[in-house]
Amino acid sequence: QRSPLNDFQVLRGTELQHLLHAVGSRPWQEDVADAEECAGRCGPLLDCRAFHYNVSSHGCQLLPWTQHSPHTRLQRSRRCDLFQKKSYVRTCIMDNGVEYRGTVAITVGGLPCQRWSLRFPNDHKYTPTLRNGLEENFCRNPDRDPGGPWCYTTDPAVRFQSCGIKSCREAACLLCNGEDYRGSVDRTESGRECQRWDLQHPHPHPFEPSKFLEKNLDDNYCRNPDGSERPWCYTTDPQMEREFCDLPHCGSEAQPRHEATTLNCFRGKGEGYRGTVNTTAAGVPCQRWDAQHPHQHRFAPEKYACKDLRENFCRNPDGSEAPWCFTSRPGMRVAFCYQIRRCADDVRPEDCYHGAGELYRGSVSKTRKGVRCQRWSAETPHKPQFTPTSAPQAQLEENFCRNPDRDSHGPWCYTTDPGTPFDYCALRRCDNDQPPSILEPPDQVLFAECGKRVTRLDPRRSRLR
Amino acid sequence: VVGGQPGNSPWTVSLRNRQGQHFCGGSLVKEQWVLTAQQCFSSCNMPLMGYEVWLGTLFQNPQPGEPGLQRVPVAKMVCGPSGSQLVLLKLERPVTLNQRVALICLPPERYVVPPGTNCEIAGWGETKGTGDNTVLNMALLNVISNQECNGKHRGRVRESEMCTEGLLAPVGACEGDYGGPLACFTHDCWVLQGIIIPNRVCARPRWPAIFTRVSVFVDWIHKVMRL
Repeated sequence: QRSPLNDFQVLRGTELQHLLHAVGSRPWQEDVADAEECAGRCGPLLDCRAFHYNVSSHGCQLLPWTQHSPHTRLQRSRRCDLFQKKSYVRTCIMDNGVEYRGTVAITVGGLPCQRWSLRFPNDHKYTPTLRNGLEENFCRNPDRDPGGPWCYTTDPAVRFQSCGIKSCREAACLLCNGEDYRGSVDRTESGRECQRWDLQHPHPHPFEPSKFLEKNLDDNYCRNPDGSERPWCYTTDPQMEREFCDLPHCGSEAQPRHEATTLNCFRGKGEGYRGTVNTTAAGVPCQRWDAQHPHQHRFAPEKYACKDLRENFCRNPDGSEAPWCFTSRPGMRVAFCYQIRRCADDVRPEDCYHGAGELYRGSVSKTRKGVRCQRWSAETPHKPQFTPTSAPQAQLEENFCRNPDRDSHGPWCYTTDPGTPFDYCALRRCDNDQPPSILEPPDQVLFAECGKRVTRLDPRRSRLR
Repeated sequence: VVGGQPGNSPWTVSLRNRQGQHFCGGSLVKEQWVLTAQQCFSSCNMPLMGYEVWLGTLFQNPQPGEPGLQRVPVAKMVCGPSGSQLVLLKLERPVTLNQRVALICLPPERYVVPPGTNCEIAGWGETKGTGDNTVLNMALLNVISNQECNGKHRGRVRESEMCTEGLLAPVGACEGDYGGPLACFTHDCWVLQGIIIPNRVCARPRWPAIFTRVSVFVDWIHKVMRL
C-alpha cells in the first residue's frame, strides 16, 4: 500500500520560485483531494519534477524544475508545501542509482563529465531523452552499471569513469542507537518500503512529525524516535507494522554526541544521568537491566552500549521524560525515578542583593538563565509596565536588573527573549542577609476571602464531591 | 495517590505528553493558567508541541467523546523563582468552567496554613496497589508545622515548603501525582496551599510529606498572569 508521496521529499511552508519563468504562470489544479492525489498526477509525468501543494485551497501546481535547477530559489511560504521527486534532490543513491537524477558532474577521479548530448571527445551511443534523464553532463547510470552513476569524461584519455556517489546506506552511519540518524534510507532490512511518517496508513501511529520536530521524522526515512535499539520505520506492507533498517554503525572511535553526564542530579530528560539511584520514586527497587524477570524487555545492555544500563540504576535509554527503570514488582512494569534531583540550570550568580533587592543598584543585566535583559526604556520585544519615568525611585537604568515592584523573589528584568516577558536575574541573596521568616510573622496573615468562585459550582453544594 | 479513594477534584488537571500519556498533575488557578511542578518538565524552554492539559474527567484514560472532557494544548511554560520547583502553564485557550471544571483559589501572599488544617491531595498517579489506577484518587492529610516536620526531616524543610503529617498507614502522593494540588478547605472555600513535589519516597508511613508552599509564590503567579 505504498503512497505516491513516497517518491517525494517535502519542504513544509516553502515555495520554489523560478527567476526567469513566473511560477504563477504554471496552472493550478484546484480539484485535488490531497497531496497524495497531486503526487499521483506528478509521479508518472517525466517532465514533472516537483509540485506545490496549497494546504488551504487543496490546490496543486506541477513544476518541471527543482531547487537544484538553474535560476530557481526557495522562498518561505504560508500557504504552500513543496514536494520534489527524491530522485532529483537526494544526494545519495539507492540500489545502483539507475533512478539518480542529481547534479553531480565530476568523476571519482576528479574529471569533469562530458555532456551527454556531445559525441566529443568521447563518442557514445546514448541520446538524451526525458525518460533516460541524460541531462547536461550529470552523472547517470543508463546501463545499470553495478558501480553506480558514471559519465564520459572530458579527458580523451579516460573514456568514462564512475562518479563515486555514495549509496544512501553508506552516506550516513549510526552513532549509539541512531537517535541522531538523519540519512535518506527509506527501506527496511527486508527491503520493504517505509511508510511516510506524515501518513496514518497502512499503519496508524502516534509519531506525527509536527509533534516531534526534534526527531526530524522526514518523509518516509528510517528514524529512531522512541529509543529503539536502531532506526526503524512503519512499512507499506499491511502485514508488517514496523521493521528495523539495515544501517552501518560508525567506527567505534566515533563517539556519540554525549549529553554531559551527571551523577547526583539529572539535566533535561536525564539521558546523561549516570548516577547510582536504583529505586523508583515510589521506593520500589529497580529490576536489573540484564534481567528479564519479572519484566521482559528489549533494553539489553549490550544493545544500548551508550546508555550505561548497568546493574539496576535508573536510566533514560529511550528519551522518556526522566530517568526510569523496570521495577522489581510484577504489578508495576516501569516507573520514573523522579526523586533524583534536577540539576539547577541557572547561570552562576554574578552579584548579591539585600532584602528583596529593591535597593540593588548593580549592573548585572542578565537573567538566571543567561538571557540578556531588555533596556527599561525600550518597548520591544516586551512593552514594559515599569519604565524609568513611571518608576523613578527604582532607578531603572540601562538594562540593569532592578526590583521596581518589590517582587519578593528579588531583582528581575524584561528579557530580550520574545517568549519570556520577564525573569529573575543572575543574582543571589547576600550571605549575611536573612529574609524575614514567614513562619513567625509579626502579624499572621488571616484569610479574609479567597478568589472569585462561581458559587453554583461550589463542589460541596453541588453534591458532586 | 497511595492509600486514597476515588473522588472528584474539579480543579485537578492531567498533563499529557506527546504520546497522549498522563505524566503529571496540575491545578487550574485561572481559566487559561495551570500551576504544576517543574519536576514534570525537562527544562524551562522545552518544545511544548503536542503537550496538552486534560480536564473535566475522572478517568485517567477517558474514552474519546466522553462528556465533559476538555483537552487543551499547552501554549507556554513559565518557570517559577529559583527553588520554587513551580511552573505556570499558559493554555492555548481558556477552559470552560462547569460542574466538572472549576478554579481553585490562591491563598494570600505569605499565608501560613495553621497546623491541624484538613487538606486533600488528588491525582491519577501511582497507587502502589492500594487503589484504582484508572480513576482520580484523593486522600485527606493534616498539615503540621515546619518545626515539627523538620524534626523528622532534620532541618531540610525550607520556609517555602510545607508538610503534612505522616500517618501510620501509607497514605500520600506518588509518581504521576507530581504537580497536583494540596487543597485545604478554609473559610468556605477550597484553597491551593501546596503543590505535590517528588519526595524521596512515596507515602512513607509515619513520615511527613513535603509540598511547595504556594503562598510564598503567589506574587510571582499574579505577576506572570498580569505580564
